[in-house]
Amino acid sequence: LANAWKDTPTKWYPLPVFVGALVLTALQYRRRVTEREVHVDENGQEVVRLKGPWQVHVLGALPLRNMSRLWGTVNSMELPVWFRPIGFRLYAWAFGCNIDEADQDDLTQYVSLGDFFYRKLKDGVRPVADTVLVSPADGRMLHFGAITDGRVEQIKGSTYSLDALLGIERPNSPKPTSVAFAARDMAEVDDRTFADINGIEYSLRDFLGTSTPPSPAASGTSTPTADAHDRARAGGLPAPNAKKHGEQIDASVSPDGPLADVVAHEASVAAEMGAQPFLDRARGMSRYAVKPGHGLYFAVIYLAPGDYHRFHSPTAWVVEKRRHFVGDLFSVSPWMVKRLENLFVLNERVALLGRWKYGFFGMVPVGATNVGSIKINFDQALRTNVGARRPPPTGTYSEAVYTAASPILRGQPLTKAEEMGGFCLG
Amino acid sequence: STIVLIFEAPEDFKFSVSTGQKVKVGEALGDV
Repeated sequence: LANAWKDTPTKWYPLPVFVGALVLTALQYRRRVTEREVHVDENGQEVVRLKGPWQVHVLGALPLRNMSRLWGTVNSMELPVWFRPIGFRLYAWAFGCNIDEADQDDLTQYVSLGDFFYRKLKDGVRPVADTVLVSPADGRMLHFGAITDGRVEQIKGSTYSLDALLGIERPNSPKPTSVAFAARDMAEVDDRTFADINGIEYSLRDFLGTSTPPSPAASGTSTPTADAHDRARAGGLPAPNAKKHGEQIDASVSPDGPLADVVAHEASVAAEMGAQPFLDRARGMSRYAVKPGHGLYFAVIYLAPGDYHRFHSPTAWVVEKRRHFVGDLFSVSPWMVKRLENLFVLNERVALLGRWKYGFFGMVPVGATNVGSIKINFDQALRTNVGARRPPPTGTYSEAVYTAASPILRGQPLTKAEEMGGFCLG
Repeated sequence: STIVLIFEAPEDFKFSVSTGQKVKVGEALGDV
């Protein structure tokens, strides 16, 4: 045997062509079968299951949610004052935090690691670019691109369903009653008049200062008409869209009080957004009705443990609803993203859905094992990473609608780079 | 933690970042 192993010469010769063709056919057939293998429930919704190498299944067997909450509890413990500067500097050194940017120069003011982790930044350390879309967080661009056929690319060759990520129903599936976006809404919004805070009606177009029909090219600055100004002043409203992109509307013409502030804030967002989204709000909510000449895009930003963990509004937009998906809490590190299919659909997340000047806009903060808690500043009712005996099945969500947050925009208006919330330890 | 943005935009929308690039709050991601 030893001689045969040593002395037998290696002789290469080509396989017959039909063997190669057979192998290629088999590979092609296998790939097609795998692509078609989508599990759906009785309503036709895709059922997302844990898929990946053995490491993923080992992690999936761990009580990640309980571990995350324990991690949060440990990190919310008050640290001795003498230890705080040492401990936080050590953490900053290990994870690359820039302590000089934190709004508290005195590190003893942070009572726990969780408190330090959720630190604010000094004013002005993050200049805002003059583009329609800016980064909502400090982090690393994991992936971005166009969405084709309702699938978002997680990594090269691996996609997940947009429907599953956002909870958008298929056209033929029964819709929950809370989802009220239909063609009917578009017609209603088109020429609607609104009662303002003093009961005086005014038209949405006048408020936004647009001509009829509104110009699709309106981008943050439109010309107010004299009539609109007068009516706005008569009703105690700020002059419609009177300032340039990014500036605050002069609130001196509006009445005193918190409601006046809300209206001024709405007007500011409206000025940045332009008038178009109000007329297209229903169309913008579904991938099945993207406007001609438009496409759907995605961007994924990963926040490392040392990064600033609050997030800001990436554009001027109106959040109409949030969907809280209770799920697993896998790590979302690039290592895991490469291995676990449907990671962003499996994990706990908060889908904020709304509209911006070009139509639909959605922002989805996704939790992870170490940062399972997601806070939204304007949604005090939201509770994430909460212990439960039996978590709901993957894909189910609880929904809140922000219609009452503003009388005019029918949602929560946000200006570009406005702080929205953040991720907390555990 | 991760943030996923999904949005509708005109077809001439262009991202101004590259994969793996570090970004900060307020930094340009893309424009029309």
